[in-house]
Amino acid sequence: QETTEGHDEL
Amino acid sequence: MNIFRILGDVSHLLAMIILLVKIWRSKSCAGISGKSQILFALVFTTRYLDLFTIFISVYNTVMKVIFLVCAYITVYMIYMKFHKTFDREHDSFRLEFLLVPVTGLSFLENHSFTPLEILWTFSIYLESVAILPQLFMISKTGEAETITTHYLFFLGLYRALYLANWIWRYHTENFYDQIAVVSGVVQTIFYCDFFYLYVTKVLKGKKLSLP
Repeated sequence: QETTEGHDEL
Repeated sequence: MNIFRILGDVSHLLAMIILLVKIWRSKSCAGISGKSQILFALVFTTRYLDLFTIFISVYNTVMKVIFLVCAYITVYMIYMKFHKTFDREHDSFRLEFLLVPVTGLSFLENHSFTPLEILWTFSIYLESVAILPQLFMISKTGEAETITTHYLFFLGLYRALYLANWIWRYHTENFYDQIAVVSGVVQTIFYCDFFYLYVTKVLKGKKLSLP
């Protein structure tokens, strides 16, 4: 799945 | 958080510190592209606006702040403190050739059409090409100081480790972010030629110079 809620990577 | 991700972040941080130490110790930013550094400052600024909207972890917040501070100090060193040593003549890459397509693409291909998300996408696309003015400068002058090549090596290593991180996350968490992955692959490809020169020349104690 793709995430669109916030990006946890730098 | 996996080992590839941690090592990737560490090499990213290390790259920025190497660059700052090089400039500070030699009191010179000769051979460094100010344009690439401005682009990296722009990358972090547009990507880390979520510092104000979402809390992910202490690690995440601290690293974002450190990256932002390092990027702005570097730009300050090049354009203010040691501007007399800045090789403006050879830093002649036309930024609009990067900024215009990257801006257009971030409006066309993003996760959602909201200001923050478009800026995040812009930063991801821009990061993948931000090193080009630096590589262009090296190809123009035909050489690079050894410490500059260490900087570039760790910067490229960071992206390569992130690729491993994404493969890991895809298999363990079923997570993938297509925009980040495609841009990350493009970004890593730009470093391949440099990696080759780094291994065959710099690691054998020779200076990086192009024929």
